[in-house]
Amino acid sequence: FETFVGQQVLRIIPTSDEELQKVQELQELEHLELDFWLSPRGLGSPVDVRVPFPSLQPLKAHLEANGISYSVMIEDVQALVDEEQSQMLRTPRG
Amino acid sequence: LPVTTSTFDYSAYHTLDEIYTFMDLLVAENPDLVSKIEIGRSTENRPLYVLKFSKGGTNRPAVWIDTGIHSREWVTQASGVWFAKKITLDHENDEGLAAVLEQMDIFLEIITNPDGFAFTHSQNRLWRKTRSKHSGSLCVGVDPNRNWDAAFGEPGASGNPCSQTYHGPYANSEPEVRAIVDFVKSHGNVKAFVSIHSYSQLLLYPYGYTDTPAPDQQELHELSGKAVAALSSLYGTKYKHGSIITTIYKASGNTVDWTYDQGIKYSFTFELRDTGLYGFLLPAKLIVPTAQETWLALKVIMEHARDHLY
Repeated sequence: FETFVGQQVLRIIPTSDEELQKVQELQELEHLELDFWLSPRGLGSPVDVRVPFPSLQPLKAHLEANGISYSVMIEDVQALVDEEQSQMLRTPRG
Repeated sequence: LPVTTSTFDYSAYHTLDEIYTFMDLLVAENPDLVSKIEIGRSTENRPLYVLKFSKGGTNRPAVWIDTGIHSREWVTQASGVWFAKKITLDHENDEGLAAVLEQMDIFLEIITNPDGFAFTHSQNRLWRKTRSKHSGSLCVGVDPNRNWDAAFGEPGASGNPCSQTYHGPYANSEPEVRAIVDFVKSHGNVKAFVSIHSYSQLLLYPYGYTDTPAPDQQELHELSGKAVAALSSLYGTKYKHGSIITTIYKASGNTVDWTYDQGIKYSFTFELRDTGLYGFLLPAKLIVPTAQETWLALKVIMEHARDHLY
């Protein structure tokens, strides 16, 4: 089973056209293997992106270098998956 | 596995087999209302089942609802299960629903992308696409919401098989999509079509591929406004509504643009909860509230379609 250890989901809210453009360009950076849960759609609208562990520091550095603020929406994706799995196992199945 | 749909746990996530078992139980318990139709097979040869809720008649006007076309959006399949049970519970007691079923049939496809759904349980919880393979690429799957014959392959979808929005090699290349296309065309009397996704709390109508307003834009906007008002009335969940292209972004080859261009006026796509901290890992305790509030909006759309048959 593919694990999501060390992966995070970042939330970026572009506040200028320049920031929006930069965030849109992230979608083209295939080597980062970013998974856009909410794609860029406009100023003030959140962009949620799941980031594989090896891409985490490069992406954060890229955002910070461009002055784009972000927050960590999901600190540990695997922890949520584990919690979901344990909930399913706890569910009585007859 | 539960022996009746009354003991089924609607506030938990379930596997493909469990949901298929649920469907069989529901059909067995409600033989005069519910039947199960196989409309095709997936890439990996899984059956594509649709539940038909009907009080008789032949080829009556119909409402189509699908959930789970993006496999990782688990709250949608779980909501589909809840909707199915809700219809059987309310079909006589709920005046609005009873009136809909007096004139119309309801078709509900709960697991629209079974290969992807099975993959989310066995390999990758966050898998979104189908599981079709493409020559010349190591990447697997097509976005089944970019694979329809509505401005297929134009801007608003990706030509890269590794992208989450890969449109596929040609329109209807995915058997999961083709099966619905064939069903809708052969039925010929679908009047409302609602395709359900998550997450970002939106109710959207055509178009996604062009910013030219749909000819019925005003009616669709008013109807979607009423639907989200009904939804919000239960728990105060905030929804936006509007056309796909003006509310989110350009999306070519998407489901409801195709259905609208086929003449299904009441074509909508939902984005269910949540915008919060969980994304596609919505806690199971939120399944039932999500389904409950969504059902109120679905009823508004169904009742409007019934009152405005065309």
